[in-house]
Amino acid sequence: SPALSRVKLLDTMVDTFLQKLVAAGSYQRFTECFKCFSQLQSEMSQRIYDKFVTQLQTSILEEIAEIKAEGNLEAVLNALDALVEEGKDRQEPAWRPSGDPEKDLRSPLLPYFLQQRDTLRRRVQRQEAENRQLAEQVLNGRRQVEELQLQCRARWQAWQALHREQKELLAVLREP
Amino acid sequence: FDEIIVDIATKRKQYPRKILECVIKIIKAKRE
Amino acid sequence: MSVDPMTYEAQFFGFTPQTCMLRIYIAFQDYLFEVMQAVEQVILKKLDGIPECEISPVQIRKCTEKFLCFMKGRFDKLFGKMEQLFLQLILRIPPNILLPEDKSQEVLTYSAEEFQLLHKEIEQLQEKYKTELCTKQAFLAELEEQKIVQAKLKKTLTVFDELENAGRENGTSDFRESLVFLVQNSRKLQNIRENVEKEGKKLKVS
Repeated sequence: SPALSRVKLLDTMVDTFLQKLVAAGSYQRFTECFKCFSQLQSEMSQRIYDKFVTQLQTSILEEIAEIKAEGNLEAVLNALDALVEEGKDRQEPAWRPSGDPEKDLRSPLLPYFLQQRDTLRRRVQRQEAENRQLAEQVLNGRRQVEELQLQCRARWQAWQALHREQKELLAVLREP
Repeated sequence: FDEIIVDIATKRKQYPRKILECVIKIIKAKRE
Repeated sequence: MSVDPMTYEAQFFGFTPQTCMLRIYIAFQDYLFEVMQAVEQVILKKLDGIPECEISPVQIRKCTEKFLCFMKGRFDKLFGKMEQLFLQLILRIPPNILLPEDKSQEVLTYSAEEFQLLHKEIEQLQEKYKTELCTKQAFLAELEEQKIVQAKLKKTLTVFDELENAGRENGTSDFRESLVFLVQNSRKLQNIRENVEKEGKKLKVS
């Protein structure tokens, strides 16, 4: 049943495998093959057969336990169960590596490049707005400089005129 | 063949994250 | 028949399911052989203990091989079935399942062209940002310059103001007017002097 965890499923399959293997290698089959011995020592033969079955089962189950422990298989299979549970609502086939690393790398990198682009967009916009203000200030400054230059020129010209008057006065004063 | 499969699968698992870390470092460096 | 390398499963498990099954198969098979060997050893030992036993070790070996051959056949068949089920139901990533490290593959997918365009846009934005920063530097530099120039011009105007203030403090509200006034007065004085000189001459002559 789908509700069965993978670990449980694994144990069930191994048990079934063992049951069937032992069922196939029945005592009857065993005595058929070891006919001479089982006729001679039937009781012993039964004990040896039972030991054979027990030992085989123990060895195989110990092997499975060892493989589970070695690969941390239980935790891994439980994690897979969780993944399957999580994704059970989606029916369509999920993405799989295409074999083209460059192509497969695009998606993991994309969010970061999109974020970089958005950050840059924001910064450019912010800088453009700041520069518009600065441009305004520069234009105002230029106007002020021009204004001051005009004022200075006007004052300078006034003094120039004054200077001419002064010269004229000197000329007048100096006249014989 | 098996080793190649495991090698590729391991790279597919690990490399995107490693490459991502490098890309993020590059983006941050560029930003700074 | 194309082999399914099950790379996606290998990505999750860290080993290929087929290797895992091979590992289990070999281990199980070894145990089967070992247990069979133990059975044969025990039987031979038992037979040793029976006086005038007619059963030879070769006969027992034949029995062992017969039983093992049968068991091996069933073992392989059963294991094949179990392997199939393992690979289908346990060691397989269902087709609709995506591994956590690949989550981003579902969120956003860009074609190579779109990705290229995105890169291009980023580069353009970087250039534009640099340009804007340079523009900002240029503006700030000019504003700095303007400050200096304006200070100088204001200083010049201050000098003019101080000159006029100096004049004002000495009674000449407007330099120019006062100079014009001076020039006019000087001319008048000169005219008067000339007249005086003329009169003086006349008097001498008379």
